[in-house]
Amino acid sequence: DLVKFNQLQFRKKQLKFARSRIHDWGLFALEPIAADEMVIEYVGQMIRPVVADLREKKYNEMGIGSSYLFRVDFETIIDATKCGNLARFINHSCNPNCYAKVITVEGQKKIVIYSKQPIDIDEEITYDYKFPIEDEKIACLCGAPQCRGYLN
Amino acid sequence: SVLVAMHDRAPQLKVCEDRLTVTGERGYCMARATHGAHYGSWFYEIKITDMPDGSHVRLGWSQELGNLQGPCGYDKFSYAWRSRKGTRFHESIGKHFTDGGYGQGDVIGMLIVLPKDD
Amino acid sequence: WSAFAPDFKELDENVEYEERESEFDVQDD
Repeated sequence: DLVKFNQLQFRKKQLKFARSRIHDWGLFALEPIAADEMVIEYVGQMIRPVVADLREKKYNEMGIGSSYLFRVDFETIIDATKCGNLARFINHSCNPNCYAKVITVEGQKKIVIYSKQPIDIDEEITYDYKFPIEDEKIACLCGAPQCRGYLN
Repeated sequence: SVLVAMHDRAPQLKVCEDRLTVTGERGYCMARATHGAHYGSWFYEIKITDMPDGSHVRLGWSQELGNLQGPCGYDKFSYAWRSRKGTRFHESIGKHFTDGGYGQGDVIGMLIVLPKDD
Repeated sequence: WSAFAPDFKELDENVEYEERESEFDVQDD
């Protein structure tokens, strides 16, 4: 993982932020990406779950919603709401072309988005958010034939 | 003898060999003792042996359901007195309690008076 | 894209959040 992760650092994929058919804005490939390549790391602030719970309440009150909180493990959550990188703009799809994986690099856990299949130029980058099931539903707009209808 | 509990505490806290000294590094969390008070009047003392710059503590009483990943006084199951400014907390609401806080070298006494239920 | 989050801070890698002493307090007189 370390070697591959370093490749990611040097081989940052060319991506662009543009209008998305799925939801407002999204992330698109600016170069062809082969299957099983590291596309981008999901970067943000590392916080404890108890702090994430407080922020989730606060963000919901502010109308931001909590969709930039990404659980790494039982100790750490990555919060990309106020600071992070382009990865926070990747939309969800029920039939995604990427997937998220937690890897450990030099003792640090990182969330990395990998491609599942070859991705063409201008294709939108998507992954399954795998949100926990909740009562208050968020409609899914991915438009995939096997869309589950909700993000959560 | 009353000690700091080995399991009834946030795992990220460091408890010394004597199990009477607790140290936390990152963000508030809680350790409870091995014994609880169920009714009647109980009192315990804590000596603050070390308070590095920028460190703080909240001491008090917590029921077993108090969230260990938050400070004492975080939810409705615990009550705390803070070293900074001497504020008292319950359900994360701070209220004035003493003029000025406490710190290294102080001995803090905690009394609880619980009615004997029938 | 930062136009969509004016007070947004761009990061190259994860940063550890330093909790404040009053992180959990609802109000603190």
